[in-house]
Amino acid sequence: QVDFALAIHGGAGTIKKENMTAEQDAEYRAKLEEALDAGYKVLENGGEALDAVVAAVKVMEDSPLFNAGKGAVFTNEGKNEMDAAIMNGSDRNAGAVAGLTRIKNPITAARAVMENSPHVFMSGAGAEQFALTQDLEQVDPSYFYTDFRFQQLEQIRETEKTELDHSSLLEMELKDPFFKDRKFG
Amino acid sequence: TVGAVAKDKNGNIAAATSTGGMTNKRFGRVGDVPIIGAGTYADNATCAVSATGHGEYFIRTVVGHEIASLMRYGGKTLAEAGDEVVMKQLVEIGGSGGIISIDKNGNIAMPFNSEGMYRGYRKANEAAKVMIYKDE
Repeated sequence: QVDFALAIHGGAGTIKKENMTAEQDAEYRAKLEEALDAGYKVLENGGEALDAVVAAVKVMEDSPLFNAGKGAVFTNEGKNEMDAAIMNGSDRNAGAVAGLTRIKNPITAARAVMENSPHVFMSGAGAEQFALTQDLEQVDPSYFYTDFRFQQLEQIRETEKTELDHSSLLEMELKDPFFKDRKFG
Repeated sequence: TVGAVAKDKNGNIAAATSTGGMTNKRFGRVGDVPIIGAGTYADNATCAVSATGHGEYFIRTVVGHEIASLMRYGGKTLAEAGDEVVMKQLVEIGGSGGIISIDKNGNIAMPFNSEGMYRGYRKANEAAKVMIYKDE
């Protein structure tokens, strides 16, 4: 039996070695390791699993490399709307939020729902209203903007304006792994 | 989508997930929210799970709870249950993505059916392991 441990993910998809530069590869690995270290430190010092998962997730939310927090993708309206959830295995208490736009680390809002409300899931304006009463770090919505993600939205918007043939669709998918997911937007 | 699962020294486990959803989402669609039971789940008796991928498929498969149920009622190990759900059930309905998971003994499983998944783990007194591609 392992005394303590943690695992993390930073997203899945059409991620191929040939599409990554050595610099990008190294950048992702370094940030993943930083997130692991943040969670590991909590556990090593006798901290709770709940605190460890929040510490690890916050590192990734603060990085523009991942689709969460800073670097989140854009909605059709050109906004960043973020969602988060957390669950504690010891009592199966849980909290989730959807559609936040101003809380720097959405995972802390999910935890606040779990610990400071009688509810499990809040969404949209109400979730934000609740989060703003929880002494969580707030930011201007522009904090979440990244040029890369905005260009992704622009690309998809552009394709919706024109009728595409099969080859151009394929071309878009090869250029941008997220394009493949357009129907889910 | 980012996420973490952990087991602490007291034997408690937890899961957390955070996401921006999908580019170009509209109509108040919440298909990528890490719904409790689907994208995020934790129960000390079985496992903690955080998921990433096409959220609506993960909701339809109730991924986190399904893995826990296969362990609880089917006697499967964490790895067996994760493979059953991610590599079979999700694939059958066209869902792409993966999960990270941990059980009460600190076993870790990270199955995914996509080309790659940014992922990593670290166990007590061991070095961190970070992986991106399928063949790692």
